[in-house]
Amino acid sequence: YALQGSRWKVKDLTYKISKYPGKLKRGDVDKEIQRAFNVWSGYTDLTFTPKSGQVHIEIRFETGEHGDGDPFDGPGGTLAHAYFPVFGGDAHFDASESWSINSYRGTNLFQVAAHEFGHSLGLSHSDVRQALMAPFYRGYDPLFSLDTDDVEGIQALYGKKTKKDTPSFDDDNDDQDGEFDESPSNEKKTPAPPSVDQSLCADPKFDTIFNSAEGYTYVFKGDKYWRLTEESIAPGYPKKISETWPGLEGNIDAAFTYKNGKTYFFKGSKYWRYKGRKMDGDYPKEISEGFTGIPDNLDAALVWSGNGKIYFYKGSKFWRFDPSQRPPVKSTYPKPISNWDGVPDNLNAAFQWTNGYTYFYKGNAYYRFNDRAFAVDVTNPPFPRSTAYWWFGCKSAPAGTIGTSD
Amino acid sequence: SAPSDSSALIYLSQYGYISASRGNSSQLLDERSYKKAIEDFQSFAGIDVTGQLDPVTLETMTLPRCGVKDKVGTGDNRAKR
Repeated sequence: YALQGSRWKVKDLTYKISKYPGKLKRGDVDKEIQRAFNVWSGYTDLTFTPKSGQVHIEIRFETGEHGDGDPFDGPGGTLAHAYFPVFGGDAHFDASESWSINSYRGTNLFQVAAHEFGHSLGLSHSDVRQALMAPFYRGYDPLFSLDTDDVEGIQALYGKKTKKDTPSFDDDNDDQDGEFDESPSNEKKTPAPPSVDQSLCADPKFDTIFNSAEGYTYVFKGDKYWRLTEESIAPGYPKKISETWPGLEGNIDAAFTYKNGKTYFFKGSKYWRYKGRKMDGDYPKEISEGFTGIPDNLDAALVWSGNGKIYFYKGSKFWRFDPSQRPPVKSTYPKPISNWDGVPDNLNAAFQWTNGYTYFYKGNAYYRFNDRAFAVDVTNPPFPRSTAYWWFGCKSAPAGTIGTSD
Repeated sequence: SAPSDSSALIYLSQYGYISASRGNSSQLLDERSYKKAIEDFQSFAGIDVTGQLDPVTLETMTLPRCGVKDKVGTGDNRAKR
């Protein structure tokens, strides 16, 4: 990263949009601009508040010459520019561009705005290609997140985040087992019942499994979910999915949490994005829109530790999705799941656990995949093993190798 | 100069690889400085550093981008006290 040499003395900054683009709704632009500021407030104690009258950062959509001696050049070329703090921090966007929101068409407003606000805060262009502060527009990235380079840059100027966002996942009151408060606001929670739920022992097949950004492991089945502990199920479960992730449906096909800390849920032709337990925008959206090249009605999805890319599984095939590439799915996909040595077709779920291993689930059984050997681990007892015994703590289930329910 | 040379010169000037005064008077820019500016751009853009306006360099110059200079605060244009 590169610092221009100036920064704001205060951390509570104000902004206003003085001139809007022609083709987008004002409310949508307001949301995207706030989201773009949030990119930076997520890693620092900076706050950005919309305000009228005198503000720190003024935002305008302009065409051609617009009074600062640095005229815009029409569609393409220069998309926007912004001034460093010492020059006022204002951000100007070329109104001739086809600004878009959550779409591969046009130029993504959120990403460009987040970049420009980096300048407004004192960051120059970075020569790290994957950094947000790299000068070139890289196309719409549905899984956008700041690069380490950007985070180090902004924290060099304003320090690390010490305050938690409000209201967010992290700010909920902790309950007995350290999890967030899932009860309605202002209601006192009842203590979790001490007994461990046995319903997964009777039928251990489930829909999806994933880790939350906070490091908890959740199993979804129908309209219910369970939190797993190191050895079994946490007390007090199951709970209703819709009560904890408002707006999310049951019978989810697949889910994963990406490196941006957001969790993606897939069902049929749709997907949802959540930040903690809060829906992160207007969802559901079409998989074909946000994950071009990935089929509907998925079996499983995971972020693979081998390369950090997202893998989707369906039937006997898998797809690799790399949001930084265009297209994100190479033409050589789908490929056969048999490439994953020892992993069966028609999976129910898959994820990488906190121990670094990747696990695949089918029926009542699971397989542990060794990411270095690129094969299912050879162990005693060998895989597949009983999900009920090894994951849900059901002592009545077999501990050795089992067949799948299929 | 070929058209690509003159537009490249404008580009390099616009984004801070050549100081503005030089960019306005291309005939006064010596070949070594011009090559150095191209190399700086290539290095910054993460493409092969050839010092030549090769096709990849020219194509990179057509990519949509931010209008803020890549090179700022280098002190190149500051008078020596």
